Amino acid sequence: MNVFRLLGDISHLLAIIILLLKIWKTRSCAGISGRSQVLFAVVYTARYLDLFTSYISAYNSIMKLVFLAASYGTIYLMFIKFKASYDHNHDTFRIEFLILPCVLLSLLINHEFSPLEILWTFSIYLESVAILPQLFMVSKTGEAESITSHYLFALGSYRALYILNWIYRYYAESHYDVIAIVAGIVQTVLYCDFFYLYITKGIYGQ
Amino acid sequence: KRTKSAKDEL
Repeated sequence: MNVFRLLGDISHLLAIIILLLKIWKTRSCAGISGRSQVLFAVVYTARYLDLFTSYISAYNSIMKLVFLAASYGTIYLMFIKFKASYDHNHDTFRIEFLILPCVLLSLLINHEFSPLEILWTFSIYLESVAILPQLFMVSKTGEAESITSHYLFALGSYRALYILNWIYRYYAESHYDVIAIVAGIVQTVLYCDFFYLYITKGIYGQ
Repeated sequence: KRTKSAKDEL
């Protein structure tokens, strides 16, 4: 563990908490893409199956459970509890165009052709594009509530911090994982436009 | 030899 990864995980946890609070407090999921949340639930489910097969640390296991519970909890709030506030009309990104290429790519480019490894690789590829429906929705509505933009800033920062973690691990531990690094860079690049807007003028209330 | 797997990460 290093400070970059710890800050990254905290940023990730913060993003998920901000989202849950936003939906719970405002009792509305307006401006939030349910499709992206579904993709995140698929990402964590496919990646954290090793929760039952390999124990790394209490921290690792607890965080995996928190991320799984929070992502399914968000889906419950969006599609069941506060279903009336879900903005179907603006959440229209075709997620099959994200899932299928990630399935194919994970079968073609992976470290090992085993079920757990393919699922992990699929989750890495899918996570890199999972935010697209949300960014697409923000661009369609032309604005985002301030709390939603803070959520996106924290979520985008988490993988950017992981890139620093990978640089650190390359030099300090002679460790690197090309698949995670390339997907992580793609994921962070997708936020660049949003980061620019967030930092220059806070995209809310545009 | 550089190790490959990043499975200890979230």
